[in-house]
Amino acid sequence: GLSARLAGVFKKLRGKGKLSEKDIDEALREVRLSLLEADVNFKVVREFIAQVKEKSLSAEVLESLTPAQQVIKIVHEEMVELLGGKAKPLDLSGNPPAVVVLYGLQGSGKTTTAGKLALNLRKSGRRVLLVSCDVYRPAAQRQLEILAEKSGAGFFTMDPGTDPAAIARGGYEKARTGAYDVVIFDTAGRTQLDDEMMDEAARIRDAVSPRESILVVDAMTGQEACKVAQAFDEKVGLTGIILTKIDSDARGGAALSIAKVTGKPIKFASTGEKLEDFQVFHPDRMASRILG
Amino acid sequence: SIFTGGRVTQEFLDELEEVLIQSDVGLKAAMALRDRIQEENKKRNLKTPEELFGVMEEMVAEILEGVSEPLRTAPSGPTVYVLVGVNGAGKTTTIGKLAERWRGQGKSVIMAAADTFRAAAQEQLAVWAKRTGSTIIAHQSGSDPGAVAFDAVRAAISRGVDLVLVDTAGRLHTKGNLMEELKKIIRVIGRELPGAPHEVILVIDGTTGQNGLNQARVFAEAAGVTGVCITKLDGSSKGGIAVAIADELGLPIKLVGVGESADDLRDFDARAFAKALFA
Ligand SMILES: Nc1nc2c(ncn2[C@@H]2O[C@H](COP(=O)(O)OP(=O)(O)OP(=O)(O)O)[C@@H](O)[C@H]2O)c(=O)[nH]1
Ligand SMILES: Nc1nc2c(ncn2[C@@H]2O[C@H](COP(=O)(O)OP(=O)(O)OP(=O)(O)O)[C@@H](O)[C@H]2O)c(=O)[nH]1
Ligand SMILES: [Mg+2]
Ligand SMILES: [Mg+2]
Repeated sequence: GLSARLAGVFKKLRGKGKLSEKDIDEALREVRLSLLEADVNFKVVREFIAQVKEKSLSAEVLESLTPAQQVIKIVHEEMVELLGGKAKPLDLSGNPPAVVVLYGLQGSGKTTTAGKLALNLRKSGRRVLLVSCDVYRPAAQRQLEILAEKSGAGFFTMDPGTDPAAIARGGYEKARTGAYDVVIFDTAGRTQLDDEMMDEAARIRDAVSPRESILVVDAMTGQEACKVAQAFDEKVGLTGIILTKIDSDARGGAALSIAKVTGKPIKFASTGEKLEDFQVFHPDRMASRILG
Repeated sequence: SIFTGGRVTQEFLDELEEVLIQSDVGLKAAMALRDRIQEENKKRNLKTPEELFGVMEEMVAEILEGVSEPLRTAPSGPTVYVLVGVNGAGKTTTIGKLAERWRGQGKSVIMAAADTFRAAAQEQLAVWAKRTGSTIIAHQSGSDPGAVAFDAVRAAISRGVDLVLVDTAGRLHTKGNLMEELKKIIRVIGRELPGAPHEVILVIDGTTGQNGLNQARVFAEAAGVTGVCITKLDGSSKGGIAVAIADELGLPIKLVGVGESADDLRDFDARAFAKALFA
């Protein structure tokens, strides 16, 4: 892993007394390689390394007997801070129903996440309504309806020919009059290059004024995670991120990329296909995982 | 400027390496290509950025062409394709597109709804069957996927159907029991029809980073993958993981998904793909 590689670098440099900036650069090259292998965006890596370098040019590190450990400690701390410090809960404040909208690329796990969120909230005694605004994907509405049954949530949608923003309005009305505590809107997968679909995303947001606008991101996403997250953030204004499929062996560097470019908190991690496979996000665990 | 006095600078090579990394080819491939272009430049003394990018495109295209193969069909009787891959990659949609293609050639198609696990998986495939005029074979939710595949191949043989497309549940390559289930589905198909499946198509999401290589490695070993389909290349991702997969595992990239409609399927074109990496 990285610890061993860094230790190797510093071992080579030992016996020179105090370390120099050049020595730190050499060590940080290993960190850079490790982060790129973990799919962290190359621009984010560059900025992150610069941050770490600044902190590493201290007497603490340069005169340390175990500089590798010191550098790893700094890298880990900087990463945890970027990933949000400590776990942040879902914002359900204000008059009910609290509105949550899920957005994301095709296949990232939005519909399944809607079901998981519903189950999670039901466990804390809340009445949840699940609304499907996906009129495009075959059987998407049926998929969410099944998850509503499984999670004990209410379900609402309209005919597939309906405008998703109109479905959103209808769903909000049902949540309001039906005394639901939370209403979760599932939307169709979309790429940020599709202007029409991005406009639709904004119209859905305008229809229901969400408390939480969440980007659902696959943990295995590569370099484009930055551009995708930025585009969604600019278009709809994200309040949080949910990372899915972290039960895979993907290092998950996309999490760092997205945290860096949006500054938005990662609130949950989805850890499997069952509705129960859902946890509050732990920045420290994710940092260790990305470092590998 | 990147070229000073007609020579390639380290800055330019750095930038080139970054373009490659940005496209998800991975660190290993990016560094190897950078070294090779540096060598090439010594030999050929390339003068302009255009020349250099041209050579780079050539190298990438060669890696991909070197392992390329067309989609196989059965010499006689039904052709059987099984689509495999991790969750959400685009398997079910790609089956819809393949059905559209074969139906467009006047061929008959059976879809096997062997994802008996995920919510509304069979309903989703049924819509594609209806859209493409294909027959669908499905069992109860939760039933044995091998049995669905078996019935579909049986039906294709007895009815003289041209193509069987087997949809499987998304599964992470890290889940041993699910990989065993997949092996069983493929064995069942092979026992029922010698030579089948004619293709085990691994569907990889085009937005995937380096984990795509892990996926390909494990699925290839477990399921005998014969070809790869990279989906969602209509997004901003370049799908560079295809290069790493071709280079390190020698798997042929056969198909590309470029959208969510029935006609958004293309045969893999190595030249066009290499060009797009540097666009
Ligand atoms: N292993 C694993 N699979 C997951 C997880 N979350 C979702 N999935 C699976 O990923 C696949 C895609 O999930 P969906 O919920 O359909 O994704 P989506 O974002 O709604 O897809 P579109 O609506 O088509 O954009 C399904 O097979 C899910 O079961 C997770 O945390 N781990
Ligand atoms: N933009 C785009 N979307 C695609 C492409 N291929 C599939 N999709 C979308 O990706 C999402 C997931 O597709 P599915 O076909 O359900 O994926 P899957 O692999 O069968 O998913 P699971 O069965 O849940 O593992 C759907 O929203 C599809 O419309 C493509 O080439 N481009
Ligand atoms: Mg969905
Ligand atoms: Mg499927």
